Amino acid sequence: DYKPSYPGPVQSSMAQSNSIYFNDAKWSSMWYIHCNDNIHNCQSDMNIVGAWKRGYTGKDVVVTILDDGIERNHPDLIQNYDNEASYDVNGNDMDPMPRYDASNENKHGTRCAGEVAASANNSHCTVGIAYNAKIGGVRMLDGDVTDMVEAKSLSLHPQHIDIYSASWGPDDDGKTVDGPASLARQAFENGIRQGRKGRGSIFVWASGNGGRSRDHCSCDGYTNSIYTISISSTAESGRKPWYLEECSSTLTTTYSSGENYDRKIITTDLRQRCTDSHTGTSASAPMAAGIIALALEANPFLTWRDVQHIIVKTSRAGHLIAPDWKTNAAGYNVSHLYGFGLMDAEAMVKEAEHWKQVPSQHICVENADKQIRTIRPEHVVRSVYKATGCTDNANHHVIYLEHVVVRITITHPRRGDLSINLTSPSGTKSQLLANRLFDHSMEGFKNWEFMTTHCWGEKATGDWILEIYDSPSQLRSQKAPGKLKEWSLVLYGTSVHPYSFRSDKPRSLAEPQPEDEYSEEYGGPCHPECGENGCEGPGPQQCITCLHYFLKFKNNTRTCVPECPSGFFRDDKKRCKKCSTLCESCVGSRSDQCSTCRSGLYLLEGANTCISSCPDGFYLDRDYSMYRKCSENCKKCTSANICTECKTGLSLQGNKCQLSCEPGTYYNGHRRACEKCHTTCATCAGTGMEACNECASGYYFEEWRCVSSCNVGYYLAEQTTDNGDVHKSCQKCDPTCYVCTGAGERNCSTCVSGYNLENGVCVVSTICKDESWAEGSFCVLVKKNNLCQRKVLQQLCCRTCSLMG
Amino acid sequence: PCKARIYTNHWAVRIPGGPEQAEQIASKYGYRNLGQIGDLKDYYHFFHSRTIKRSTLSSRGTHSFISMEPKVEWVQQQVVKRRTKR
Repeated sequence: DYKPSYPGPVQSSMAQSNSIYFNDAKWSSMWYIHCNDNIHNCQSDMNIVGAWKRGYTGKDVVVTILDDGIERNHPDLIQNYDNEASYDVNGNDMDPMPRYDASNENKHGTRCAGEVAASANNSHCTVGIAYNAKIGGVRMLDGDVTDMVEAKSLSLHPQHIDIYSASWGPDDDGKTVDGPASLARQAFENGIRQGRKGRGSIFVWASGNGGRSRDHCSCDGYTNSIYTISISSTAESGRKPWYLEECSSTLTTTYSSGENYDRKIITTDLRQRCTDSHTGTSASAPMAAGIIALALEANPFLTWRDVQHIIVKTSRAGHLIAPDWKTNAAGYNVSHLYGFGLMDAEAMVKEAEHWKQVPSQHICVENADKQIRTIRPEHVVRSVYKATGCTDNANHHVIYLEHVVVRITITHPRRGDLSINLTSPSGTKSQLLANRLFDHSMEGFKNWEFMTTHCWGEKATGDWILEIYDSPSQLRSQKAPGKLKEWSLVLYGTSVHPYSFRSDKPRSLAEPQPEDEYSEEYGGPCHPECGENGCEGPGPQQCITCLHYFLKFKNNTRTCVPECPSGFFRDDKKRCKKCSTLCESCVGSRSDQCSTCRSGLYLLEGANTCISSCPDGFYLDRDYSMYRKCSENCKKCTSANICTECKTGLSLQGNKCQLSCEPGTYYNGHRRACEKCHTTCATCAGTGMEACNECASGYYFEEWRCVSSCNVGYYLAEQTTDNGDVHKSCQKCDPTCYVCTGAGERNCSTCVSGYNLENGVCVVSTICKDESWAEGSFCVLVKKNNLCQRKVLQQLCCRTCSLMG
Repeated sequence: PCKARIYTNHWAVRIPGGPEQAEQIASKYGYRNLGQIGDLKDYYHFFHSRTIKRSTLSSRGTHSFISMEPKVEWVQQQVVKRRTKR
């Protein structure tokens, strides 16, 4: 989908305009080299074009492919082919041409070679990542591969060859444990010590295609070696390809094939052809070799360790998808799938340009722990070793880590049931071994070296925790449980901070840095927030280590801060890590770890999440800017004790919700159950006939109880409600009546004693004797307050009380 | 696949005395000296034509007395390794 700008006259390969265009047939299909986000949804951030634009194309760098030969007369290879970097170990002659047969078996080496250094702009096939590098091939897989064959290949002309790329290894069948034998190990060490005029050969290795057979690249001694740069793959989407193996020794990743719908890698093929069928980690290793060639052109003085340091510093997690990304204590993101992430060619050449060689490597072999421990099924054996980093030996003292190796001897009835973790003093956990379903071997591990890169840049001293898990995948004889016989730590690294001699640049160059005025060795004062290891300049972003916390930016630079800013939280490794976007402050990076919320959002009590609208069962507590839970059983409320709607099965009693009981029963708060009402009640609020809310049929309310018939002094009254229902209840008679048939004093049917009934009205029946002194306003009051029935008052106010009305 | 070791008729030997001495020792025990192994100093590739090319048994015979030769520091009969392309 890359639309090359129409050439008119053929453009120079390095077009002055922004895009680069080559006339090679497959140039437009090479998404992993030239496209980037803003061109038709293309995804590649190995920034190879960025390195080319800086003028680095692999000139004067020599790469050789250890494989089944190289078709040196392929039109895309012939120009860069280097005879001095080639040999036929299988045939014991100088010509590495592959053996041709109908199966086309021996195409692998030629395909790898094209990825590295196929010529550019020659109208043929493809363009190599280091298209001006010299490329050779060693034919060594097409015959009996012995320790000597490997040694001869790995130690071919180490003063002439810079980079050896190998896309092969022990079987990826998920049950093999194998690695370089003594001669091949000699060859590695010889290359590292003497190669490239003492700067060390660069060995690049494909991490393995055993994903489907559940293989683990820690069982491959080539990728486990500290001398090889183990390369894994990712698909264009950033997803894990089906073939990928996991392990802690992988250093970095480049693109390769993925699912059938993912775009492919283009390269040269046997019989002068072109192919997009080169797949797996085989395609990734040469790609990495090509990128390293660009960095070596930028700085030919890089040592083998400088190259690994630059890779660690510039590789990025980017869009690579892995469940186990973690940030180690030195601030590097790392995963068992992709190592430190996708290689970034431009960042590498920029780092390389000004790179100061890292201090010499120290090797600290900590004492072996020879205490034998039994490994029982479903149990974990935990062994803690307090490492000193060989402080007592100046030539072996390691403070800052690079590789960490665990040498281990285990006997076990079924090796595939074992998994092993190693946790560094800073808390970084490396999985040294995962269960391997198909590994039934009873051989265990004999002084096997597991390696992790995940502690790179961390401090060496402190407690290292080794954990061995035995998870039986099938029934096993209990007779001979596994035994951890011995294990020891080998710490590789430096006794001084690897970048403390750095002159000018902060930790990462992912972004173009303004030429800062500290191009000389910085000897000035450090920022107060810098730790004890000094700094590369006066700013807080130029500290080597931080006194309090450090904040890491997207471009991998970091700055030292006294406290983490709002929107960040501090973790146990002195890092300021981002809160979830909705949090103002938090205790972790998940959205349910907020402690306060951004404005307009409120913390949901109990969930520690920030939301904008109040959910059912909660109310807004403005004092604390949070949504708090309503009281129990309440569905909606306006405050802690004002419920406005109850949950189903409950009914609102005042502001509270209570169990809604069947008619004829009521909710007993003590017994927390519904209990029967009094027989006279249809519904009630409690026990007894005084608690009726409604009367049973045939009963009527009289005051606050239900009666079957009205008592003396009450009459049965009927009320019609708005919707036409007739309600009957016993109403009080008029005070002048003893018994009545209706309201008022005209419906009396019986009078109190001393009164006579005249036409439904009760009048005083007594003859008044002489005029009393009280007649007048006093008696009027007596009568108004219905006190004429009182005997004394009746006599005192005889005349007034006997008057009608 | 067969997991047995497959021995070849090639040997790696370490002779610190230099190429001439290696040449002498090779002919003394009936080997052909195919020269130094890559860039590994003092390591030589010996080939014994009268030994079975591929065998599950490491070879016996007078040529194996080379390991007793005082000037020979180290001897390794080459074994075929299973290696797969990735």
